[in-house]
Amino acid sequence: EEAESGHDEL
Amino acid sequence: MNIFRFAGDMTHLISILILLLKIYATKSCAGISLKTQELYALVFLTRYLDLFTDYVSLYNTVMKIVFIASSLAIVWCMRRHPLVRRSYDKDLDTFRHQYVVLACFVLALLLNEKFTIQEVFWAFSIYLEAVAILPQLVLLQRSGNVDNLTGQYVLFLGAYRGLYIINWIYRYFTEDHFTRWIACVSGLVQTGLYADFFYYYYLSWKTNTKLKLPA
Repeated sequence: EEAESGHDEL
Repeated sequence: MNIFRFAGDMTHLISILILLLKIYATKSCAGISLKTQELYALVFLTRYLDLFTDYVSLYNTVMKIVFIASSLAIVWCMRRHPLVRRSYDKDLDTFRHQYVVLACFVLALLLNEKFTIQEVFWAFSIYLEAVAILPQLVLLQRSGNVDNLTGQYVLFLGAYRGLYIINWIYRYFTEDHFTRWIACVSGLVQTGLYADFFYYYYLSWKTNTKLKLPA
């Protein structure tokens, strides 16, 4: 579920 | 996504909605720092620049929109709502938050995961969120007014911080590549400042309850 930018946390 | 992070996001959202509803219901924002609320709105706006570029999940996108909308709604209420804005403690909410914004931006230029616009603003939002409570802490120390800062608001804010720290510990042990030092270190600083805010909240709440008792 990783975003490209690697930030999956809010 | 683990239960700790989900619960942390929910308690964070609830704390914002409690504050928004309290302001809207009482048509008063006495004791609330507009500067802290503006810093929170700035945190969400700079952290979710990837809202339209990176799709992580429906949950992620919906929550980002809700966080941005609710934090802007609080700022709008405190600035524009004819009744609410009258109760704003303008002369007490004097923390010079522009210096904090500048310091966080310089730090983000130096300490980030990748020197790109998105990453620098992401790091900026992480550092800013850690210190965003300062104007509210100063206002609380000066005014001692906890009318709008309900106990539930403080409770959910504390739960959000606690659950996120547990989430990081959980991810550290369950995921091999979990290295988010920027978020973790900044989050610990933030939790420390929240503990200070909670301490002053308790003192003000105790004093107020004493004051409210029939003399």
